[in-house]
Amino acid sequence: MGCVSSKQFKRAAEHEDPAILAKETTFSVSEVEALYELFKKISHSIFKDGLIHKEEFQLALFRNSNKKNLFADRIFDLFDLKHNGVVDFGEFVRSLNIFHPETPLAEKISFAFRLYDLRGTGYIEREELYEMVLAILNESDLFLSDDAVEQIVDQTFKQADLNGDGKIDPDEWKAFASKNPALLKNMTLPYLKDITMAFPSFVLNSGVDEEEL
Amino acid sequence: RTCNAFQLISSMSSGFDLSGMFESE
Repeated sequence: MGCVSSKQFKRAAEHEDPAILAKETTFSVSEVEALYELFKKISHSIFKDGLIHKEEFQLALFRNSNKKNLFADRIFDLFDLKHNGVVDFGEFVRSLNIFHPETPLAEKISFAFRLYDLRGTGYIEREELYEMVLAILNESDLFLSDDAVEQIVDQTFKQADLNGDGKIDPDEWKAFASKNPALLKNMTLPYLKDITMAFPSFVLNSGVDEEEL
Repeated sequence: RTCNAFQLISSMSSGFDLSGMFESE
C-alpha cells in the first residue's frame, strides 16, 4: 500500500527509523508509522517538542496533566529508558511493544516486576506492596483499616513469597504471575494489534500532501 | 476467594491501564 510506505514517512525522519524499530519489535513498519501518529499527538499536547513529558503522559491517560498517580509515574519512568525525564519515539515504541498481544508472556512478567519493584532493589518488598495497596485504595477513594491492608499484604505474601524471606524475588514473581494470569491483564493492549485501524489518520495524512504544500 | 494485592492493583489502577491513551481519539 503506497500510502503507508516508509519512504513517505518523512515527518518521522528526526526520530528513529521505523524499519529499525519494526525489526526490533512485534510491530510492522506501517504499525510503527501509525504509532507515530499517537506519539505526535501526545508529544505535542503541551510542550510541542516532539518528546513526551510526564505531564503529557498524564494528560493522555487521564485527560488531566496534574493528576498524580503512583502507577502512571512508574510506567512513565520505565518507558524513559534513557532516564532523561522524557520519552522519545524509540522509547515509546519499544516500551509499548511489551504490551503487544503477541509479545511473549515472559517479557510482560518481567516488566510488571520492575513496575512493582518501586525502589529498584531487585525484589518486591513488603513495604512496597503496602505502599501500592494504599495508593490504589486512595486512588479509588476507598478506606480500609491498617489491619485490613496488612491482611491483604500478608495474604499476598503467603501466596507469592514461596521461600518466606519477606520479599518476592523475580523467580517467585514469575511463578506467581504465571499461576494468576489475571494479574497481567493490564500488560496486554488489544489496541496494539490493529494499530493502523486505530489510527487511520496516519494513512489519510501521510504521504506527499503535507510535505509538498 | 482470597484477596490478592496485585489483583487489586491490576483491576483498579487507572495509571496501570494504558488503554486510556488510545481512547482519546
